[in-house]
Amino acid sequence: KRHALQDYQKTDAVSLVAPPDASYMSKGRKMSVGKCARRCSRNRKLQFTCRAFSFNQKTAKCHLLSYDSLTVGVRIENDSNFDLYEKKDFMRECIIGNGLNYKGKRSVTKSGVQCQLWNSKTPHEHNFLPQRHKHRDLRENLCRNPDNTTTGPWCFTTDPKIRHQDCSIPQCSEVECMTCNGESYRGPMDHTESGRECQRWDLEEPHKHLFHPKRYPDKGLKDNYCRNPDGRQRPWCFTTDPSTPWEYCNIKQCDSDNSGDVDNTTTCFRGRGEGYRGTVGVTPEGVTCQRWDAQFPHRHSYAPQNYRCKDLRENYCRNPDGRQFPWCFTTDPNVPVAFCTNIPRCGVTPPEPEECYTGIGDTYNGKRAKTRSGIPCAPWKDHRESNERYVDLLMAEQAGNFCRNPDKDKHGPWCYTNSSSIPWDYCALKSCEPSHNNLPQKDESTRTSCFVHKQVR
Amino acid sequence: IVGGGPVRIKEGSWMVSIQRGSTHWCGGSLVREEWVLTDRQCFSSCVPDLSEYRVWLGISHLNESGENDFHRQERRISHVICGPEGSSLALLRLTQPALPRERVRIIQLPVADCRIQEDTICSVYGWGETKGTGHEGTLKRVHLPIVSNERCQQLHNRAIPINSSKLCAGGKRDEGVCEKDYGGPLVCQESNSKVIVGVSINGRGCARQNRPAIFMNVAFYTGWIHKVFKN
Repeated sequence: KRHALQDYQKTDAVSLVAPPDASYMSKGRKMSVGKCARRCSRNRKLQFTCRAFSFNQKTAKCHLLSYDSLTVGVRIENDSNFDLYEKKDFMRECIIGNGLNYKGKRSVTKSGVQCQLWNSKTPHEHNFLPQRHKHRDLRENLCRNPDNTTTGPWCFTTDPKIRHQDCSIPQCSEVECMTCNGESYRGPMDHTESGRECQRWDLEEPHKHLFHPKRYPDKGLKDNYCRNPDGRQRPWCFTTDPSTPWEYCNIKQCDSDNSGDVDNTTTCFRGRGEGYRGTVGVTPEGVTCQRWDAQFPHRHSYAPQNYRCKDLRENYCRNPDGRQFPWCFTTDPNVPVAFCTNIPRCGVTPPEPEECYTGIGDTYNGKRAKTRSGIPCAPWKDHRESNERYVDLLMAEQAGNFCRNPDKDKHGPWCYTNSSSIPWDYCALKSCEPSHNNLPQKDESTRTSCFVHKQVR
Repeated sequence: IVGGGPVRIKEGSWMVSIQRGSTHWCGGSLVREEWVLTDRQCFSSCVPDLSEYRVWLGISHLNESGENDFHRQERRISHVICGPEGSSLALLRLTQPALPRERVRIIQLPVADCRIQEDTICSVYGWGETKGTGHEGTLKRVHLPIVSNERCQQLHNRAIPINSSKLCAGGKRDEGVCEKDYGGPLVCQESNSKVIVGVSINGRGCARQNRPAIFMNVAFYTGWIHKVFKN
């Protein structure tokens, strides 16, 4: 039931141009891409070894090729009509496990000695002759593992003093290391941590799914390689085992674990806000975000220790999984997740300039309408009942929901919010005087007693 | 508390032990049946994971058992309201109000912007570090004289700005507040009336001679506290 396309790596919109003498291309026949792959894999009734095929998307015509893009003299050309499928075995220069199926081009041992031809018996006599081990592809002097040895592909060497040596072909899991949670990993690992083969992202079998390459063009969903398109802990893939939908892949972690390509910002966010590292911890509706290290009221898998480079500190809005905007779990049991669209997008809305107030800010007339923790201010008129006298005063000057100081609070302008946990708070404004706590103290003569003595009978 | 001695039963009935996990973490003062005043630095942020904190009231010894434990009231915290910028204060709202009893009482807040005269003898309370001065785990108290802000600034070599939002006490001897006392009160008395004039804060040194302890001046923040109660 294994789909024949699993054995191929696809390159969109290219075709191969080969010299006419050493190459063969079959005449185009109309069929499905799957059938085309099966024909190339079976190699029946062909006068050549099929190494790749070219598929015309428009006419659905299949051309089998005796060469691939690594064949000497072959050129790759852009051609929007054709997709090229090449056998992965011939293309990849890394191994899974002990590399029993390795069919790559390396022909030098780990110490740099040239390999001896497999069909030659000098300088070392041996029994691994190509005709005896046909299925092991003992061509030329290429590194192979015909005896299933644990140390991987090897060869007899051309140095009479060294009979054979392994070729030190890297494990596919170590060819490319991953940073953070591997969202930018584009390496060649295509097996899961339990050794299952990955399902191609562009196939619907054995597992139907929504992660199609065309739907997520920037997620690197190529062939059947392990990827992390949705912010899981590590790269993963659907498996070719019908009873195991998906599994994580084991991929080497880079020594330095910075995300590199993410541009960190604090006052606004870029793109989808993966690099947002600011301290907004409330939703646009004023609901406080749940701490990332808490499992209440919402249980989740975004434990900060599993997403170290995502900076899941406190309850700050973050985008650890590539959603549209920074987001958070909320402290409202009925609202699991909310997008923090209250954070401005960089460049679109210029970050609010640093504003300050003089004195205690009772004359502040600016447009700031957010508390120091980023909660939007509520309209003053909604709180008329609680503080009728000064709200009326503010209504006269049409204060809207701007930060004001109608009760002459010495700690500065403030506002009401619609948040039940923080009904009011001071605003994100600074005093223009560096030490605004140095307010004049009352003179000794007018010193007020700290005590209120209750008069009792 | 370094120096001083254990508190008599019923005194210090406004004292609360803020427990983190199952150990004493910070001091605090019951200022209303459902409000505790403490040091903001006892919490990782203004939105901490509150499930790990508890407030104990009505205790004199942290490991009380039997009859004495009967007086203990345990409450969870529903909200941490951080004080104004630079205040280092926090008001904790309890999930249920404390029940006033012989050993659980609120302490009066000072009149807004009042001042305590220099050399007035006031007291600090806590279950924190004793530095070998005895009575570990028991609520202790030590008397400290109020030091003027100007004098305090001099004694601290002007390294810390002591403005009107702070006040100082102690420094005569190696005694005063220490680790895990922070958040607890500086209490002054006039006649029978006791008032919380200061809140001890973390990071200002521990009971050193010629280095008066620095407290947040509660009177400077009385307006904020009442506004939180009201709203």
